[in-house]
Amino acid sequence: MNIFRLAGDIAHLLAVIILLLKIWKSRSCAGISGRSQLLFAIVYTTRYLDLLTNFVSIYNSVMKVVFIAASYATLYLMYMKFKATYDHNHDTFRIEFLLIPVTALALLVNHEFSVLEILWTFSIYLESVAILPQLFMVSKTGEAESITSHYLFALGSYRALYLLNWIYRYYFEGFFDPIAVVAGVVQTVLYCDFFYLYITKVLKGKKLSLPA
Amino acid sequence: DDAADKHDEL
Repeated sequence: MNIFRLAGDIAHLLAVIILLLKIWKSRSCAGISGRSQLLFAIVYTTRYLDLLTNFVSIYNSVMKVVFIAASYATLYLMYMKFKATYDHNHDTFRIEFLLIPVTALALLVNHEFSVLEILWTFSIYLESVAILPQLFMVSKTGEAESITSHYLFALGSYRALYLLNWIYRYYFEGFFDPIAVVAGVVQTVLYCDFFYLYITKVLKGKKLSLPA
Repeated sequence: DDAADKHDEL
């Protein structure tokens, strides 16, 4: 565990908490893509199946359980409790366009052709693009609430910090996992446009709105 | 080893 990895995990945890609090406090999930949240629930479920087969540390197990539980809690709030506030007219990204290629890629490019390994690879690939329905929704409505921007910034920072962690580990531990690194780069690149808007607008107190 | 690293990272 190095500082980048820890900072990444904290950013990830913060993102998940911000989202749950935003929905809970405002009693509304307006502006949030249920499709992205569904993809994240699939990501955590398929990746953290190793909770049942490998014990690493208390920290590791607790974080995995928290991410799985929070993703299902978010789905529950969006699709059940605050369903009336779910903005499904703007949440129209076709997730099969992500799920089908990601499944094919996981079957073709993996470390080992076993069920758990393919599910892990699938979750890494899916995570890299899971935010697209959310970004699509923001671009479609042309704006995002500040709290939604903070959520997106924290979530995007998490994988960017993991990239620094992998650079550190490559130099100091000789560790290199091309699947995670390439997917992590793709994931971070997808946020670049948003990061730019966040820094130039939201941090200066303005609402995140896109040019028409 | 790398297999253990995989389970360690989140």
